Amino acid sequence: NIFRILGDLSHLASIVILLRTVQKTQRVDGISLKTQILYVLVFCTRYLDLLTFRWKSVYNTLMKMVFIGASVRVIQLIQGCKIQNPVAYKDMIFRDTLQIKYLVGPCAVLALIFNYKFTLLELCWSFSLWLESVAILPQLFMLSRSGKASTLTTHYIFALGLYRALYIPNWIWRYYSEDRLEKLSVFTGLLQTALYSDFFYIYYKKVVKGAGFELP
Amino acid sequence: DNTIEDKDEL
Repeated sequence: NIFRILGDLSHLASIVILLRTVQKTQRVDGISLKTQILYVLVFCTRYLDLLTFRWKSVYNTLMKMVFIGASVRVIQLIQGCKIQNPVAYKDMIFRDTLQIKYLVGPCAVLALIFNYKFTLLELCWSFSLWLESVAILPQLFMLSRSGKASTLTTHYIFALGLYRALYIPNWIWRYYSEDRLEKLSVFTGLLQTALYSDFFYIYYKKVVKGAGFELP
Repeated sequence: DNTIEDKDEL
Protein backbone atom coordinates (compact mmCIF):
# COMPACT_ATOMS: atom_id res chain seq x y z
CA ASN A 1 0.00 0.00 0.00
CA ILE A 2 0.92 3.61 -0.58
CA PHE A 3 1.75 4.49 3.04
CA ARG A 4 4.22 1.68 3.38
CA ILE A 5 6.00 2.51 0.13
CA LEU A 6 6.15 6.19 1.03
CA GLY A 7 7.42 5.22 4.49
CA ASP A 8 10.17 3.06 3.05
CA LEU A 9 11.08 5.77 0.56
CA SER A 10 11.34 8.47 3.22
CA HIS A 11 13.49 6.10 5.27
CA LEU A 12 15.72 5.63 2.26
CA ALA A 13 15.72 9.39 1.63
CA SER A 14 16.85 10.08 5.20
CA ILE A 15 19.84 7.79 4.77
CA VAL A 16 20.73 9.24 1.36
CA ILE A 17 20.53 12.79 2.77
CA LEU A 18 22.89 11.83 5.57
CA LEU A 19 25.34 9.90 3.38
CA ARG A 20 25.56 12.66 0.79
CA THR A 21 25.95 15.42 3.33
CA VAL A 22 28.79 13.75 5.19
CA GLN A 23 30.45 12.67 1.96
CA LYS A 24 30.27 16.07 0.29
CA THR A 25 31.08 18.32 3.19
CA GLN A 26 33.30 16.00 5.22
CA ARG A 27 31.58 17.53 8.20
CA VAL A 28 29.96 15.75 11.06
CA ASP A 29 28.75 18.63 13.18
CA GLY A 30 25.29 18.06 14.51
CA ILE A 31 25.30 14.35 13.67
CA SER A 32 25.29 11.95 16.60
CA LEU A 33 27.69 9.04 16.12
CA LYS A 34 25.89 7.15 18.86
CA THR A 35 22.55 7.29 17.05
CA GLN A 36 24.25 6.01 13.91
CA ILE A 37 25.88 3.12 15.81
CA LEU A 38 22.48 2.25 17.27
CA TYR A 39 21.00 2.11 13.77
CA VAL A 40 23.66 -0.38 12.65
CA LEU A 41 22.67 -2.48 15.66
CA VAL A 42 18.96 -2.08 14.83
CA PHE A 43 19.34 -3.23 11.23
CA CYS A 44 21.73 -6.07 12.03
CA THR A 45 19.43 -7.51 14.71
CA ARG A 46 16.23 -7.00 12.73
CA TYR A 47 17.33 -8.40 9.40
CA LEU A 48 18.84 -11.62 10.74
CA ASP A 49 16.22 -13.42 8.65
CA LEU A 50 18.42 -12.64 5.65
CA LEU A 51 20.63 -15.44 6.96
CA THR A 52 17.78 -17.96 6.89
CA PHE A 53 17.49 -17.47 3.11
CA ARG A 54 13.71 -17.57 3.25
CA TRP A 55 13.46 -14.31 1.41
CA LYS A 56 10.13 -12.64 0.81
CA SER A 57 10.72 -10.56 -2.27
CA VAL A 58 13.47 -8.91 -4.26
CA TYR A 59 12.32 -5.53 -2.94
CA ASN A 60 12.32 -6.68 0.68
CA THR A 61 15.72 -8.37 0.49
CA LEU A 62 17.32 -5.56 -1.47
CA MET A 63 16.05 -2.86 0.90
CA LYS A 64 17.30 -4.77 3.92
CA MET A 65 20.75 -5.09 2.39
CA VAL A 66 20.76 -1.41 1.44
CA PHE A 67 19.79 -0.36 4.97
CA ILE A 68 22.49 -2.48 6.59
CA GLY A 69 25.10 -1.41 4.05
CA ALA A 70 24.23 2.27 4.21
CA SER A 71 24.23 2.39 8.01
CA VAL A 72 27.70 0.83 8.08
CA ARG A 73 28.86 3.24 5.37
CA VAL A 74 27.68 6.21 7.46
CA ILE A 75 29.87 5.05 10.35
CA GLN A 76 32.82 4.65 7.97
CA LEU A 77 32.32 8.17 6.63
CA ILE A 78 32.07 9.64 10.12
CA GLN A 79 35.26 7.83 11.08
CA GLY A 80 36.84 9.26 7.93
CA CYS A 81 36.11 12.76 9.23
CA LYS A 82 38.20 11.92 12.26
CA ILE A 83 41.25 12.26 10.01
CA GLN A 84 39.93 14.84 7.55
CA ASN A 85 38.39 17.17 10.07
CA PRO A 86 39.63 16.25 13.57
CA VAL A 87 38.43 19.43 15.27
CA ALA A 88 34.81 19.00 14.15
CA TYR A 89 34.97 15.30 14.96
CA LYS A 90 36.21 15.92 18.51
CA ASP A 91 33.58 18.57 18.99
CA MET A 92 30.89 16.11 17.91
CA ILE A 93 32.16 13.38 20.27
CA PHE A 94 32.30 15.94 23.06
CA ARG A 95 28.66 16.89 22.57
CA ASP A 96 27.39 13.37 21.93
CA THR A 97 26.92 12.66 25.60
CA LEU A 98 23.86 10.45 26.03
CA GLN A 99 25.05 7.05 27.22
CA ILE A 100 24.13 4.17 24.95
CA LYS A 101 23.89 1.63 27.77
CA TYR A 102 20.83 3.39 29.20
CA LEU A 103 19.06 2.71 25.92
CA VAL A 104 20.40 -0.73 24.99
CA GLY A 105 19.88 -2.20 28.48
CA PRO A 106 16.17 -1.41 28.86
CA CYS A 107 15.54 -2.45 25.25
CA ALA A 108 17.11 -5.85 25.93
CA VAL A 109 14.90 -6.28 28.98
CA LEU A 110 11.78 -5.20 27.05
CA ALA A 111 12.66 -7.68 24.29
CA LEU A 112 12.85 -10.45 26.89
CA ILE A 113 9.40 -9.52 28.20
CA PHE A 114 7.62 -8.68 24.94
CA ASN A 115 8.24 -11.14 22.15
CA TYR A 116 6.30 -13.60 20.04
CA LYS A 117 8.51 -16.57 20.71
CA PHE A 118 11.50 -17.15 22.96
CA THR A 119 13.95 -17.85 20.16
CA LEU A 120 17.10 -15.95 19.31
CA LEU A 121 15.69 -14.60 16.04
CA GLU A 122 12.46 -13.41 17.65
CA LEU A 123 14.24 -11.86 20.62
CA CYS A 124 16.64 -10.00 18.35
CA TRP A 125 13.73 -8.83 16.20
CA SER A 126 11.84 -7.51 19.22
CA PHE A 127 15.02 -5.89 20.55
CA SER A 128 15.54 -4.14 17.21
CA LEU A 129 12.01 -2.69 17.33
CA TRP A 130 12.45 -1.30 20.82
CA LEU A 131 15.91 0.00 20.03
CA GLU A 132 14.77 1.66 16.82
CA SER A 133 12.08 3.52 18.68
CA VAL A 134 14.66 5.18 20.96
CA ALA A 135 17.75 5.21 18.70
CA ILE A 136 17.19 8.85 17.75
CA LEU A 137 17.44 10.00 21.38
CA PRO A 138 21.22 10.68 21.40
CA GLN A 139 20.67 12.79 18.27
CA LEU A 140 17.72 14.72 19.73
CA PHE A 141 19.56 15.12 23.03
CA MET A 142 22.51 16.60 21.18
CA LEU A 143 20.20 18.97 19.30
CA SER A 144 18.40 20.12 22.39
CA ARG A 145 21.66 20.85 24.16
CA SER A 146 23.32 22.74 21.33
CA GLY A 147 20.06 24.44 20.38
CA LYS A 148 21.10 24.72 16.75
CA ALA A 149 21.31 22.36 13.83
CA SER A 150 22.16 22.62 10.18
CA THR A 151 19.18 22.48 7.83
CA LEU A 152 20.40 19.16 6.46
CA THR A 153 20.49 17.57 9.88
CA THR A 154 16.92 18.66 10.42
CA HIS A 155 15.84 17.34 7.00
CA TYR A 156 17.49 14.05 7.89
CA ILE A 157 15.67 13.74 11.20
CA PHE A 158 12.42 14.83 9.58
CA ALA A 159 12.61 12.16 6.85
CA LEU A 160 13.54 9.55 9.43
CA GLY A 161 10.60 10.45 11.66
CA LEU A 162 8.23 10.62 8.72
CA TYR A 163 9.03 7.01 7.85
CA ARG A 164 7.64 5.55 11.07
CA ALA A 165 4.78 8.03 11.09
CA LEU A 166 3.74 6.80 7.62
CA TYR A 167 3.87 3.24 8.88
CA ILE A 168 0.99 4.03 11.23
CA PRO A 169 -1.65 4.52 8.48
CA ASN A 170 -0.04 1.49 6.82
CA TRP A 171 -0.81 -0.63 9.88
CA ILE A 172 -4.38 0.67 10.03
CA TRP A 173 -4.73 -0.15 6.34
CA ARG A 174 -3.37 -3.67 6.83
CA TYR A 175 -5.60 -4.24 9.82
CA TYR A 176 -8.69 -3.66 7.69
CA SER A 177 -7.54 -5.12 4.38
CA GLU A 178 -5.50 -8.09 5.60
CA ASP A 179 -6.88 -8.49 9.11
CA ARG A 180 -3.32 -8.24 10.27
CA LEU A 181 -2.12 -6.56 13.43
CA GLU A 182 1.50 -6.74 14.54
CA LYS A 183 1.09 -5.44 18.07
CA LEU A 184 4.77 -5.02 18.86
CA SER A 185 5.50 -3.08 15.68
CA VAL A 186 2.50 -0.85 16.20
CA PHE A 187 3.31 -0.05 19.81
CA THR A 188 7.00 0.65 19.27
CA GLY A 189 6.10 2.57 16.11
CA LEU A 190 3.74 4.81 18.06
CA LEU A 191 6.40 5.31 20.72
CA GLN A 192 8.95 6.21 18.08
CA THR A 193 6.65 8.70 16.39
CA ALA A 194 5.78 10.22 19.76
CA LEU A 195 9.46 10.86 20.45
CA TYR A 196 9.63 12.75 17.16
CA SER A 197 6.48 14.76 17.69
CA ASP A 198 8.16 17.60 19.55
CA PHE A 199 10.79 17.77 16.85
CA PHE A 200 8.13 17.76 14.09
CA TYR A 201 6.43 20.72 15.69
CA ILE A 202 9.64 22.74 15.87
CA TYR A 203 10.57 21.67 12.34
CA TYR A 204 7.23 22.90 11.06
CA LYS A 205 7.47 26.20 12.85
CA LYS A 206 11.06 26.98 11.98
CA VAL A 207 11.99 25.26 8.75
CA VAL A 208 8.71 25.15 6.88
CA LYS A 209 7.82 28.71 7.78
CA GLY A 210 11.28 29.91 6.85
CA ALA A 211 13.77 31.14 9.43
CA GLY A 212 16.60 29.05 10.80
CA PHE A 213 16.29 26.04 13.00
CA GLU A 214 16.69 26.91 16.64
CA LEU A 215 15.42 25.10 19.68
CA PRO A 216 14.19 27.07 22.66
CA ASP B 1 1.23 -17.24 14.70
CA ASN B 2 3.92 -14.71 14.09
CA THR B 3 6.75 -16.45 12.36
CA ILE B 4 9.77 -14.83 10.83
CA GLU B 5 8.16 -15.27 7.39
CA ASP B 6 5.32 -13.02 8.46
CA LYS B 7 7.61 -10.12 9.09
CA ASP B 8 7.47 -8.61 5.66
CA GLU B 9 7.90 -5.01 6.77
CA LEU B 10 11.20 -3.22 6.85
